Amino acid sequence: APDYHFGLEDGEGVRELFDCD
Amino acid sequence: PPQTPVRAVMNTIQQLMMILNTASDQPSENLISYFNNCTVNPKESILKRVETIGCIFKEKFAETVGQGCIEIGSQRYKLGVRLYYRVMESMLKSEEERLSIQNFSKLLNDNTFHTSLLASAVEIVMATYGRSGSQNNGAGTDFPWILNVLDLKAFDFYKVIESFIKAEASLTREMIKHLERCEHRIMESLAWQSDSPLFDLIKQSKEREGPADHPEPTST
Repeated sequence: APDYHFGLEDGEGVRELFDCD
Repeated sequence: PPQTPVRAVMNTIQQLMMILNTASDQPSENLISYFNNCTVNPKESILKRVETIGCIFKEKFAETVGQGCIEIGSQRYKLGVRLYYRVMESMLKSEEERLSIQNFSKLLNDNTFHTSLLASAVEIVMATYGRSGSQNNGAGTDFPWILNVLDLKAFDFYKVIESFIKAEASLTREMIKHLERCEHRIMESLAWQSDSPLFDLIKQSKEREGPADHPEPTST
């Protein structure tokens, strides 16, 4: 099976994903 | 770090088990210093949440798997909390490098973030250690059981998956595959259930875009 696909772009992390930036 | 064959071979379940078996049940000093750097120190709310969710989890685990498995539920949760603190610290380190900031007050005081991160950690522990002592009746706690127990929306759980995999270098290939299956299941169905926050986000982004400037002429 293929490896995990890391899809988040550079400017994206948990801070942005949870609107805490 | 991206998944590599070497990482996959090196990382065994024993490695994470050894790490978790020796880890502390409390936040590390590093993690405490991140809490102290916050405008609003989140430590008390984090400890309270871990305790509250622990009671709910153990009760539901016993209800689902059997009262004889109360101790197993307690052990699973304990290891999950250790992994939760470990991954949180690792995430904050990489966010600190990425953003060159040390005050994560808003994030560390965000209930959804913590609940999602804790749910992922407990899910990984259950998937790794097995969901019950005996092989037969653990199935009831398969994903997405943890979401219902923690009253967590699948879409919010989905938000931490990639960052969790990036932050925890000792995850085995199988554990990563398990999280990936959860991710796919969320994308394919769970995130589209009627109460999903996804629909509000779609609506908001539509409102931000505004009406189309020049709607295409209707073809005859």
